[in-house]
Parts: sequence; C-alpha cells; structure tokens
Amino acid sequence: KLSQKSITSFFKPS
Amino acid sequence: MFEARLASSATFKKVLDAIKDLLNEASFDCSDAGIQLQAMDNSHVSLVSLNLKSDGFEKYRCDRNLTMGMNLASLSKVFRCSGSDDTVTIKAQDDADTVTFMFEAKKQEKISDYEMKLMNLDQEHLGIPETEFSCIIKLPSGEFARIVRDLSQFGESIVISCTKEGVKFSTQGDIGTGNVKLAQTNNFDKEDQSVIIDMQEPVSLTFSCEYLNSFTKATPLSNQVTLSLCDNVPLVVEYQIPDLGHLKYYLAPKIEE
Repeated sequence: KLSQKSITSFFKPS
Repeated sequence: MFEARLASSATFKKVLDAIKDLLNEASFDCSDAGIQLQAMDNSHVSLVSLNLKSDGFEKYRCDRNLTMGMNLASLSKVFRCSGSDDTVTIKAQDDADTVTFMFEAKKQEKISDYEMKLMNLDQEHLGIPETEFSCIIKLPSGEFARIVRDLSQFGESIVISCTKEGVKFSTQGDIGTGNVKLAQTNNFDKEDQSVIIDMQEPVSLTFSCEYLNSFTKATPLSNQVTLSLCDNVPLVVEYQIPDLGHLKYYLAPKIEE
C-alpha cells in the first residue's frame, strides 16, 4: 500500500 | 512605492491559471530582484514556486521589500477584465492594504483600473535543499499534459520510470493498466519538440494524478517542461516563462508504508 507523503517531510521551514 | 509594468497581461493571466487550482491565496514577495511566490497547497502535498525577474518587466520599481497577500479567486476576477493584448501595471504604496491593477489597450484607447484589497497571510517559507537529481527529462509540455490526462482516466497514480532507454509513464486501476513510453529524440535543432533525458541513475517513483493534472495548467506558459526525479525526493515540474522567469511545482511522492 502506497501512502502520499507530505511536502513538509522533505522541506523544512527556513 | 511598488510599480511593475508587464507588456502582456495575458502572461500574468496564464500564471494565475496555473496556480489557482492549487492555491486559494498566496503572498507575492516583491523585491529589487522581482516578484516571488512560494506556497503549499491546502493538503501540504505540493509546493508552488514562482519567480518573475524584475528585468522581464517593461518597468519595475520596488523601493522597499513588500509582501502582498492576495486571494487568487479575486485576482482572477480582476484579470478577467483585461484584454488579451493589454499591458498591466501593478502598483502599491509602501505599507498599503490595497493593490491597483491598471490595464491599457495597445493604442491607449481604453484604460481601466481595479483596486483590490490585500490580505495578511501567515505563510511559512520552506527551505528547498539542493538536490543532485538522478534523472532530468525535458519534453514538450503539451505531450506531458496529454500523457497525464490520458493515464488519469485509469488510475489515481502515475509511476514515472526513467532509464537510459527512455521514460515510461504507467498507471493501473479497476479497468486495467496503461503505459506510455517516450524515447529520447534526435531532433536537436527543435529543442522544444524533443524528448531529452539526462540520466545518472535509473529511477522509478509514484505520484498523484490529481496534482500532476493541476500542474499541467501551466502548459500555455511554455512549449517545454522539465521533470527532475530522484529517489525519495519530491518531483520537480518546471515551466520556463520566456524572458520573465519560471514556475516550479514540487510534488511529494507516494511511498510504500
């Protein structure tokens, strides 16, 4: 089962 | 004082059409360098990054850095009032709570202006790390839109697989499967009609059709689109806006739990 990752799990607040 | 005059209001309209599906509102950051926008969609699955360079404008003046929060549906209403050949001038005073858009027909026979209320948006900026991508694919933007539209009929996700042989887009759903393979073309004298693959390592990643379809709303901006892929990293879908800048979309992959 594939799950949609969130963009915030790759890019952090700068 | 902020003032930016763009020769073609139609270009800005296309930019707006390309982002308003994903974003309800967004902050336009204006500086000497130009106008930038960075925003996540509501579900925080994708990120939109727009850069319009100041030297792409006919006239550009930005005395102080300015952030203009705008409702994009309202902004669309304003741009619906512009003619396709109009120029647009965007004006705001420092610390203003409104922005003015002036549309001028080519021979000055019609001039209209619209003032729109600005919003205070609390948007966080994300840092985008430098990535060495495994595969960078350039293809005609119309072809990419066609493939995404075709495959979206069958499934919710598209697998993009890239090897040195070419790039394959695949989907599966209740009624069956679909695959589209594109080989690298040799038509190098017509770069914007070519498929060009720069592969360091083969890569295969799964992405949501719904988001890919939203990104293809940018197709009228550019003849070519660039897809950058790397394992466990968001896909980058990039449209160059001729002489003005670029629009990039970042999309988080679907990953096995």
